[in-house]
Amino acid sequence: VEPWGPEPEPGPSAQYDLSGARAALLLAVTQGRPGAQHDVEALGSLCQALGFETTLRTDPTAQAFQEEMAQFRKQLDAHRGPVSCALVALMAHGGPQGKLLGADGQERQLEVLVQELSHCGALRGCPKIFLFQACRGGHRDAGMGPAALPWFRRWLRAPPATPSQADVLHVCTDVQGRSSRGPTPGSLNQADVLMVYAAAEGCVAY
Amino acid sequence: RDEKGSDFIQTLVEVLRADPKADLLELMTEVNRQVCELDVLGPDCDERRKACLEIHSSLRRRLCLQ
Repeated sequence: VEPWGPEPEPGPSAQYDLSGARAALLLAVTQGRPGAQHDVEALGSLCQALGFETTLRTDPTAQAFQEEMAQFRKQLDAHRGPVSCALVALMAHGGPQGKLLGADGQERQLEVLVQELSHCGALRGCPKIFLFQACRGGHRDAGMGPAALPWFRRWLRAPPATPSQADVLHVCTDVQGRSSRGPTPGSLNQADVLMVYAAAEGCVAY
Repeated sequence: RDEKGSDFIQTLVEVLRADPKADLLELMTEVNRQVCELDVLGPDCDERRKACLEIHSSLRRRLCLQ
């Protein structure tokens, strides 16, 4: 019995098979975010170079964030051939506890947007990459400077300041904020996801 | 961001373009290293500040985009 679906190939070199189609969705609020167009252009160009079929929508409202994600999921599920990877970049103003602001100033929860792809049948077992370029609060990290080091290390060499949240490995055995009942047998909704935030929780993204 | 885009996205694009065959999780660690080295001056802020990425992964295999 394999309640979690097929096991990955054994061995440290096991890789995801990316021979199928790749799709990217870039949602960017540029209004009130000077210079955001540079990110849109750079990321769009990279996605195309890496073989992603790329959909770009600028200045989505909060509602449109959700609709675009739903549309993206439908397109993937309706894709004729196999899909092997999806990348979603959400770029906007944001706030603590996963808040993302649409061009209309209304909020959406990041988790709700992410879950849209967790239920995408075409992406089952495939890597799903999420990039979040948004503030996660108003804290500005001054970093931990040489003063935090023992005197002899300061005397030997004064290293540059390090972000106070750096160098932390946090391993969870369950998915945070989700039901502890676990995924439905035969699927693994929370697996195969890579989420990268531009800032730590509560902090400003520069 | 005003002049050349955000530190995160611009560094990510640079790192992935430089080595697209590498494991994406390792590349993100490198992106974080570079972002952490930057000193930034945010809006309404005269003092230098630091930023740090947060990476959540439930990947089960290596992910190499090329």
